[in-house]
Amino acid sequence: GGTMALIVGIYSRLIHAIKSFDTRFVKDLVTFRFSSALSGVHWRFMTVLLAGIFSAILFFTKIVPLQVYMFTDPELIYGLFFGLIVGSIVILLKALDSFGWWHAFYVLLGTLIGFWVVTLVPADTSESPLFVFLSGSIAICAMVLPGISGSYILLILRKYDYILSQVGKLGTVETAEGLLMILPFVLGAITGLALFTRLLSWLLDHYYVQTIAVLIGFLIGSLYVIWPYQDRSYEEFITETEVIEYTGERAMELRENPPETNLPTYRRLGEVVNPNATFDELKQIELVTVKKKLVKSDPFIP
Amino acid sequence: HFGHGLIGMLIGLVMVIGLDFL
Repeated sequence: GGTMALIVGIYSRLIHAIKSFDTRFVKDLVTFRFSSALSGVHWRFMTVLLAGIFSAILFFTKIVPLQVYMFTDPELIYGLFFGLIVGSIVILLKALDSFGWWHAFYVLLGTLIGFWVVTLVPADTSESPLFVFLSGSIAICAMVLPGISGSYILLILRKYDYILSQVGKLGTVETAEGLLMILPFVLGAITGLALFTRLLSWLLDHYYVQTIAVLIGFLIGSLYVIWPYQDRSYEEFITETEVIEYTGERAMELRENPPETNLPTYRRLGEVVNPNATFDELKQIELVTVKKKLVKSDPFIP
Repeated sequence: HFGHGLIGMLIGLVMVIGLDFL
């Protein structure tokens, strides 16, 4: 989320740019006054940023699939981010002019809050639209804060699998139901982003050094979970279930070559749908798509 | 995989120092 923006020094610009997409912009847009709509927002900055994000997503999922390496070589990937963040902390602290003890206080405050957030334990929560709305607004706040990831907050609130399964419904016969369930989440995210960027931009305008010091603290607090050497435990979410023939080609193939389970997503055989069928040929079996997500990690010194 | 973590951390540090230098 906000980590990279803080590291490369565009954090303040990012927050102000997000904030510039306000109700006036929406009003101009729906009344087709496009030039007026564009004049009030930081569209050049956002277009370049979004183009960068989009090409990075393509590059790091299709060409260098980071999401796979995070599961197969976690030490290398987490090490890379650990080094990146340690270096950035030093550079960012040096950039704060006239570092004094009161800066150290804000950095410590941020570190404590950051550490507290990244070591929270998942809690069971309600699936009412109101709570889903709230989850969306909290997760988006985490997304714009450095050191804390939005998807991690969803895990803590036990809404990650819920949102994922609703997104999985899109494009199937349950599209309408999925959309209806996601709607409170999206509305929450928009509301959260609008309110939180206003708070952050006010803080950056009035207490710039203190705010940046707390944000650097968040980065320091997050080092605990970024440390490359950890005992990691994962939770598996079934995102898709398909019923196939028990003796069919795909089922046989999976029995002969069991799937690699240290991948972020893989397909494996589930339960037999009709175990009482007379012949194996009549039986049907579930083919499930499993998504793995890191839920707990305990750092150790190698 | 002690070495992997070390190599990763070094690459990360070099990247950020390089960026700052530029």
